[in-house]
Amino acid sequence: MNIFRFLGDMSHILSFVILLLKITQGKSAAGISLRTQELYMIVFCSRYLDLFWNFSSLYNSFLKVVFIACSSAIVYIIRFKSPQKDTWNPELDNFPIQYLIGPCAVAGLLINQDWTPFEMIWAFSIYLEAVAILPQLFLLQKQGEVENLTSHYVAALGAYRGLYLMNWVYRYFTEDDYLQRIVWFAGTVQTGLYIDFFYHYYQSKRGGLSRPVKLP
Amino acid sequence: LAPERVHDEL
Repeated sequence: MNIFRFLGDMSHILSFVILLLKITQGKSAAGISLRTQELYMIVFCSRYLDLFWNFSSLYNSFLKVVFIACSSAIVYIIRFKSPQKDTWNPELDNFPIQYLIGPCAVAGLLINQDWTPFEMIWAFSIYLEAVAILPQLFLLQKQGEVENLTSHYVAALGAYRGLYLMNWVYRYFTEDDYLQRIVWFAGTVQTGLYIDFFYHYYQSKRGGLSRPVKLP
Repeated sequence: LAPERVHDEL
């Protein structure tokens, strides 16, 4: 464990806290992509199957359960609970996620770590996580302006994988046989997708006054 | 076969 990875996990947890607060307190899922939340639920449920047989640390196992529980709760609230479910707009949030899931599944089959069924599923979850934010970014693009809490949610989510990139650099230079090309590649793509958002987020938050984040 | 490396990251 190193500071980058710890901060990355904390940023990830923060993104869950912000989103859960927003949809439970704010009683609205407006501006939030259910599609992206469904993809995250698939990512965590598939990647953390090894909860039952791989025990790396209590920290790891505990957060795996937390991430599966939070992502499932978010999908449940936006899909089934009133009044949130009425604030979700299927016409706006209509990104064809099958075009994300399909290629990631093929990539997981072809490019993975140990050619075992779990490793294929694990690689699938890594590739899927890299593109899972796309429906959310497309929704924000359509709306042009980003609600304040939503902008903090997306920023925390982007920061989590950005911090993981630093963690991989740190581990590469401090551990001898550390090699994780799959997550290095996927994590770089994932963080890259946020660059444009980060630019507009920074522009809107600069100088302290919180002007709304505007996406062109 | 390389020993299966346990994924220690989330």
